[in-house]
Amino acid sequence: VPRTCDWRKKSGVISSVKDQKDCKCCWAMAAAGNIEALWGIKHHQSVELSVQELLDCHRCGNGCEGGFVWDAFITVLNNSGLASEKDYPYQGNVRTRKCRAKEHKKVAWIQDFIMLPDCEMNIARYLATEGPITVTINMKQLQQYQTGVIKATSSNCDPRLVDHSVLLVGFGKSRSRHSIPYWILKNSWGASWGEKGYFRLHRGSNACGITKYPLTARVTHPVKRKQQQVSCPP
Amino acid sequence: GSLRSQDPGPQPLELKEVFALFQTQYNRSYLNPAEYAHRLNIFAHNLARAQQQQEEDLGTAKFGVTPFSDLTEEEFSQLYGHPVAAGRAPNMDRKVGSDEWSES
Repeated sequence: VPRTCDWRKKSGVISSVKDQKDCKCCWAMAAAGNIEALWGIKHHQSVELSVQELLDCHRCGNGCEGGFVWDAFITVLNNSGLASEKDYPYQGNVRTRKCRAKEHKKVAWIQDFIMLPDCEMNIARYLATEGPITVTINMKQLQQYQTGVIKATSSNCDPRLVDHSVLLVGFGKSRSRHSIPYWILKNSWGASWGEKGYFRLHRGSNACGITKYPLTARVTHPVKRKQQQVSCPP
Repeated sequence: GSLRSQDPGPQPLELKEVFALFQTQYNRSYLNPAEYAHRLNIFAHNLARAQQQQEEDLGTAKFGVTPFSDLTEEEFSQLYGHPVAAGRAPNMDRKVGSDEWSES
């Protein structure tokens, strides 16, 4: 496991920070961000995927009422891929919703999805070697968060009560006197929140339940031959 | 910063000034004076909460005014959280789809 990793530094991997507004679609935004990143890493091709398709084609048809990351991956598998954000743009909480997956060309697809073991070392290794993953955390500490590394305890951020999905894009150590290991996470509350839309959580203490649901799609190389290995920028 | 350095805490006028800055920064307006007073009250409560979080945090995080400072904890949770999943995700120990990945 490298000391630091930040997929934001690799061009074409991490898309711009989104704003879910009044739609509870963090689960869809995290899943779309995961697939976009893996597609960028494996196919060397930058894509922005349709979150609206994930919402409209959600098995319950009401994606803005909340959901889970695995629902998003199942939708992508059922629809044999996902359209681009440009073709099927985000509208959020619109009144009339209908799955329009068949009307649009698929620009990315997945082979399957997995849940990683609940071990932060394993998560770091997977993140560094394969790419960003989704995690679901207790968001209690995020309402008043501005900057820095959140080091919560189980009493002020219960790791069992996870209610917000985000994309894990890297890890590192703070340069303060007592260096603090942290995770770098991409949120979906716009770029004016937190650290330009991102936040950092303490690494190594299952802060806010970060290890409860570490999920990722699996995207293979376009052809089965030796590919140039893409590594996470330090 | 100025709020935290005050003792015994922000006076009503200062709080209103900070709230006015918040409204400008995040483009917030309220329907009537009652709603304004309600949101101001929540804002003050959240500032106190942020200060408490700041004291409790063991890392380097800074807590304070954010786009969500005029929402109660419950409203914030209802607007942005999703239902808490009980137990483990369904059948997540099994792969979805075929073990043999297709070339096409």
